[in-house]
Amino acid sequence: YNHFPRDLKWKNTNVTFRILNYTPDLRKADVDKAVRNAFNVWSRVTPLRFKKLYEGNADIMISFGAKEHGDFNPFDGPEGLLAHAYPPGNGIGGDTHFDEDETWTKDFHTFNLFLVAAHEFGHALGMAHSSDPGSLMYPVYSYGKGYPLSEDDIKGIQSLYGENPDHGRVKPKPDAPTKCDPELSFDAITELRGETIIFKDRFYWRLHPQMPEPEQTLIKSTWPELPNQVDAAYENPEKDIVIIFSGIQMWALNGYNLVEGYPKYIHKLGLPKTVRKIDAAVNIRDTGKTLLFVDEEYWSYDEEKGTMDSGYPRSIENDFPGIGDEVDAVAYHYGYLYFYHEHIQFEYSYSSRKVMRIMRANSILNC
Amino acid sequence: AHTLAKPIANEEKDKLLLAEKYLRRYYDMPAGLQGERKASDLMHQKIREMQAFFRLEVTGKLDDNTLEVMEMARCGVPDVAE
Repeated sequence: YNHFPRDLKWKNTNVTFRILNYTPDLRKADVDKAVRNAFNVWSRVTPLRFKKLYEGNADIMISFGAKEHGDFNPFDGPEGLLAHAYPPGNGIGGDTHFDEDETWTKDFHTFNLFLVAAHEFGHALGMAHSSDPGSLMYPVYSYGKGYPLSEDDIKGIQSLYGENPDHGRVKPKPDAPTKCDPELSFDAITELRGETIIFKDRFYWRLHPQMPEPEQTLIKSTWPELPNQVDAAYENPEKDIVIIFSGIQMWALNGYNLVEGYPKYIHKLGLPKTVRKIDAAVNIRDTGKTLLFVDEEYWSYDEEKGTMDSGYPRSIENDFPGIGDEVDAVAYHYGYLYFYHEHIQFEYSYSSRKVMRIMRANSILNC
Repeated sequence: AHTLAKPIANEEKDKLLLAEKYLRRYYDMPAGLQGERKASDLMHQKIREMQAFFRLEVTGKLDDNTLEVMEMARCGVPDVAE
């Protein structure tokens, strides 16, 4: 986390705010609720208390405006710059402005007013930007459900104002996974148009042969419609789509766009209703089959016919000797299957049907 | 050849303008003329600052990943404390 120079903060923990005008994108009550909830995010973890005024000067004056809106710090039209706020202080200090050229929403469609307001009020209380992609004070917008403050955010605001005397411990948003943690395991892995995408918690790493360093991003920053947790994923290169599994649902992505008609239920593939989650999935380009791993068994799905092959499920341990009986993620490259389970990676030769190498899972992340 | 050259030049120019605007607003890059050479050094230095902040590969060059982040919707408060 970062603070503003000289750790600017409100001297009094009773801070007042006033909403000067409203966006036509939402009902007035929805704006009031988003603002109140955004302040609650910070009051839950500090002694700060926020009182709403309806006239006169408040510490934090909140308004919606477009382009040049009176502070010589113009907005830029739709997208791009969404809002800004001033650090604690007299006059314009603490004031928070939202760009009326944006579309303000109360769901995952861009841009969720509650989330942007919670971020901006962080500035109005003395927080600067954080470089942790999982923190609320990260400069780039991303949608997520649940309590938006990460451990990083909470540490930052409490070092300015202390803890909340009336409130027990708040469960922060989990921090971003670190790629070289020796115990790191993966949720899912897939190819995507020549890149490798590795899913872990709410994040994914993107690997590209020309990129020396894997790039970590929030799943929802790229695909807002996807859930925060991915169980399995695979690319069907023939159809240029990636299928994402989470629980009993599946999504189809064409690059960065969601394919019409999704999400669907995984049972549409022909899996029995008893299956509630797919652990790993991989398309074998040479055979056109997609293997779906569930607990200690796996199914084979014929992409061309669009049906499950008969004679399945079969035992993982029997058909892929040496990799154990469960799989977290799996990828296929040039005749080798790469099975990931916990922090281990098995390189398995599809033709000679045996394990060729055993490595740490995160060796794929240059660790 | 002449028409082909123009769109590429325009595209490059657009990227440069976007980056200049971004670095002025969020990384305190001074506006105005600083002389060709100094302006270019300054720009590379500010690009490196921004790449370091966003944990991108620090090259000082306006590569695709850097431009992609510059085009993302974000907060208007600078990333460097003023």
